[in-house]
Amino acid sequence: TISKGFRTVKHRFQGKRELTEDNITEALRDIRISLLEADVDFKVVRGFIGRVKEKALGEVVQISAGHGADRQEVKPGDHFIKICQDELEALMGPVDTGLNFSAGITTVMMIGLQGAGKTTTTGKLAQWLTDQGRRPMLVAADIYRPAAIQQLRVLGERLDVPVYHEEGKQPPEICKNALGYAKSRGRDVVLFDTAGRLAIDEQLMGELGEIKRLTKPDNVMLVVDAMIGQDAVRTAASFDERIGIDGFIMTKLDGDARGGAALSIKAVTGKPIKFLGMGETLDALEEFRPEGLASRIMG
Amino acid sequence: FGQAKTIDDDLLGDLEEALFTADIGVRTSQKLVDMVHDSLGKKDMDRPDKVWAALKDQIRALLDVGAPPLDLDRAKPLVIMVVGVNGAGKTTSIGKLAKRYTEAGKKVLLAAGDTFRAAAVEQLEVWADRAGVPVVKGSSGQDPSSVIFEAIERAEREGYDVCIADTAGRLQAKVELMDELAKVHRVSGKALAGAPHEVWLVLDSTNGQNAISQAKVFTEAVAVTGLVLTKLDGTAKGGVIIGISDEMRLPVRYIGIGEKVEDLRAFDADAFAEALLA
Ligand SMILES: Nc1nc2c(ncn2[C@@H]2O[C@H](COP(=O)(O)OP(=O)(O)OP(=O)(O)O)[C@@H](O)[C@H]2O)c(=O)[nH]1
Ligand SMILES: Nc1nc2c(ncn2[C@@H]2O[C@H](COP(=O)(O)OP(=O)(O)OP(=O)(O)O)[C@@H](O)[C@H]2O)c(=O)[nH]1
Ligand SMILES: [Mg+2]
Ligand SMILES: [Mg+2]
Repeated sequence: TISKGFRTVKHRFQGKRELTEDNITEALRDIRISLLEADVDFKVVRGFIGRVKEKALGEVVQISAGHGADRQEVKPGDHFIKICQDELEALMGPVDTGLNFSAGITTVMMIGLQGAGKTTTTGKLAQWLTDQGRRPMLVAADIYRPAAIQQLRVLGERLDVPVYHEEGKQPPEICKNALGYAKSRGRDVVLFDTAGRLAIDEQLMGELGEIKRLTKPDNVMLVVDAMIGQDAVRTAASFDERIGIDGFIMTKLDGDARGGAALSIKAVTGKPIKFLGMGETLDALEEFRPEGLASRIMG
Repeated sequence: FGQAKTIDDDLLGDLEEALFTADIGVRTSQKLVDMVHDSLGKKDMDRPDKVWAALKDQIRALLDVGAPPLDLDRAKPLVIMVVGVNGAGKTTSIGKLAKRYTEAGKKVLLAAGDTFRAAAVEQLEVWADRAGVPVVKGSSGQDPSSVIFEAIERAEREGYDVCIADTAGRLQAKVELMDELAKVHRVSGKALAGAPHEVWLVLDSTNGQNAISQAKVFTEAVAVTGLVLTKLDGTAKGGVIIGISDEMRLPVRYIGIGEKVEDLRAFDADAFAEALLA
């Protein structure tokens, strides 16, 4: 399926017999605008446009020098779009979804900015795991947000999954003690729901570092809102540098946000997109597939 | 010679980068650059300090939408409906406003209009407690319109000055949820003629271009009268509100600069423009 952005490009090349530097430049101008309006990172767009231009111009030289004569059979618009699509797929990276499961208890640490969807997604992952025949346990490690513990407890009740919390304890200790509790109850996956925080908050980033040090999680998941703009790369890079993320989950894709940040975060951190949040209910979680997201970003 | 007719390419590139990375968007960035261009004398075009100063002025100009100052006394009770997408910071902002208005001597009542999300009412109750104000709540899953209707009636009956209604987060692309919001708006008017007197859209400053669609679609549904821009204590600049101010003439009433009850400020366009270009 071809997206609107690509259709505009195809239109540009209609009736043209070949790729030229001029029509490539024009098409790239449209694509650049489309990607920026889709919230793809400014520098990632610059890199993408540069690489596509180089490849496309390389083709022009090839064809005009009489090489690849059989390539003239392909319409220039389709050929140019193929270059863009290949480059987009390269940016999205190989598909690497799902969680790292360990032999004993598998641990998952959910981190991210305020309001990204961590608590809800923690519940969704618990449902996903239960459907796979596993025995998850949720850990309420957000001691700051009003009624955060209660929120996770309500989700746990809906899923018939235990929720661990200790009044008056700090998050690192709560998470560490949760592991012993999970073992004693025969739970095999433990998910830590942490408080939303800014990557520039030294104290709270230190707290995450401490949770990680004490629990050595098998999966550190950065939860990111699909509506996020140019701050995506700054934030993801900081979380990755400070804590180290294994993958990220993009939420609220059931709206009309283009989700360009998915491309940027993957391009800059190299970490894979694992899951997509597609609604407020606990069944609204999908494993990432590149095709859908690529065409949404291209517009 | 020495008289630049246009802004130097390198400087233009720097301007563009600053504008785009602040989430100002393609259309508005272009408009700002054109405005800077038109406002500068020929000899100033190649002076970076003049160009950046002109940019700050034009940003200020676009943010000045000519809205009347907020008048909390123009109705009693003044009903404020708070709306926005999921996780933007509505409930937290309401808690901060409740405290602020109480400290200004107003009698404030809150309406727990999010009857959908897990522990939404409990969350608002903690904030109400911090501000020392009561909350009108319904039962889980109750029609939010009826909860807010009851709250407005009580506010009127018991002489409250301000009634702030929390609503559930919703993505503007969801037609049935926008219809629900429109119904809340209509029903408020039945509880008290003229209510809601203010409809504030809460925007998360980490949002990119989708904020424009939020402003447009929410305004179509419930005639938004003002904006609250949250999470400006982070690294995001919230530049998307410049285009929104320009296109829709919506005033930013407050900004959220943290998670504590005192982390709310009245919007200062000058400080905002300054921070944006920093
Ligand atoms: N439409 C939609 N809403 C979502 C999705 N994921 C989460 N939400 C909603 O987004 C809002 C915030 O979700 P939370 O789970 O509370 O976010 P959080 O990251 O835990 O927030 P903090 O703990 O405050 O940092 C809630 O209204 C959720 O219902 C999604 O995929 N789609
Ligand atoms: N750093 C920072 N965090 C904020 C600010 N405003 C709100 N938050 C946080 O953002 C998260 C979401 O806030 P809520 O008040 O639950 O947002 P909401 O719009 O009511 O969310 P839903 O009802 O689920 O749609 C919470 O963790 C808040 O503490 C702010 O100005 N700065
Ligand atoms: Mg949470
Ligand atoms: Mg809320």
